[in-house]
Amino acid sequence: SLDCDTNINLCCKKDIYVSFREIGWQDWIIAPDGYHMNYCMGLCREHFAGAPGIAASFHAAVFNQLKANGIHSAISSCCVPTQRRPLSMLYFDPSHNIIKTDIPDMIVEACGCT
Amino acid sequence: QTSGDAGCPTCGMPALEKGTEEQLLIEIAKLQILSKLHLKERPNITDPVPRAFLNAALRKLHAGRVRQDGTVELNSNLERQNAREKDQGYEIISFADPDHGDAAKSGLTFQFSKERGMNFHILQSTLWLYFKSSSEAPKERVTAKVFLAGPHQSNRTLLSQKQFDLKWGSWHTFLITRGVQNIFDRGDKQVKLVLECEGCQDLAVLGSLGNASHQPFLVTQVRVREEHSIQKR
Repeated sequence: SLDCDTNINLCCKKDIYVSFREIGWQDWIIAPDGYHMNYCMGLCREHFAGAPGIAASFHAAVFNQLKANGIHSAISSCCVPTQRRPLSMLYFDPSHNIIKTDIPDMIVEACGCT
Repeated sequence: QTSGDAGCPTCGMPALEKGTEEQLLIEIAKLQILSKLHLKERPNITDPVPRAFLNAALRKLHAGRVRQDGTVELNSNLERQNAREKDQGYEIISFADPDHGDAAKSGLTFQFSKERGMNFHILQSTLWLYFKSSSEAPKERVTAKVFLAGPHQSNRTLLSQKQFDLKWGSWHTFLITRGVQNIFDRGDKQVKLVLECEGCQDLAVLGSLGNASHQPFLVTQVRVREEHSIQKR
């Protein structure tokens, strides 16, 4: 998975950090201070979308071979999250209890082409 | 789309300005977090739990969890077990409400928030109490009992009991999973407990309400399932 920078317009992972202090939520979220939400952006060109490590799945790699051979060529490929991990949170609920939970699929770790 | 290289060709929407895009993403992230935590809005914390309560509770929990037989399971084992489960799990640390607690009668009240339409499945609920010997004797054999309070004194239900040597101050745990599940099944938002200690010279040794680092607390591990999805299943 590529990390986005100014020179890349292909499918890549863009870093974005959500600070709970900056959005004014530090009074009820005990930990963490924020999290790397991240998102996927960029183009999935034909030759690129089927490349190992970039294709979102084996199905995507096979499908791109079909497209390269002129079959289903009208269908385009999109840049999407391929690996995600949960966010562990410790926070106060409205009754002032302390709650620990893991919210699944909150942090994008890698992107690929469908 | 105009340059042929910008934006997603299948989205049919123009790319947003950089600042606007990030602001929109953060707003969506906020809504998503509230939704995943089953909250309609951010909690309004006017009187937070003192840090001393929180630190003491987290320090005790960090050492491990309590099995049905009273022994302690390491957190890493429990986390591996939770990882195999598909539903989202929560661990709630609730401190005895000092406004409702009656230290003289060793009564403890815990408040819970429960949204309508949510079904709590209690995996384990453990009451943590700090006992301290009030005498100079090296140790005393005592029996501590935890009851679920009923509308009348005679209606209370025994949830857990434990025999131990009361030496100097130490923490003890009581598994009360069944009682807490019954309370949630009834839709109540309060857990009212009564403590009794046979052999303790003075009931005031129980609970230590008002003592910041020895505040009684209840640790409840739950899985939340929405009722309509259960009916559908």
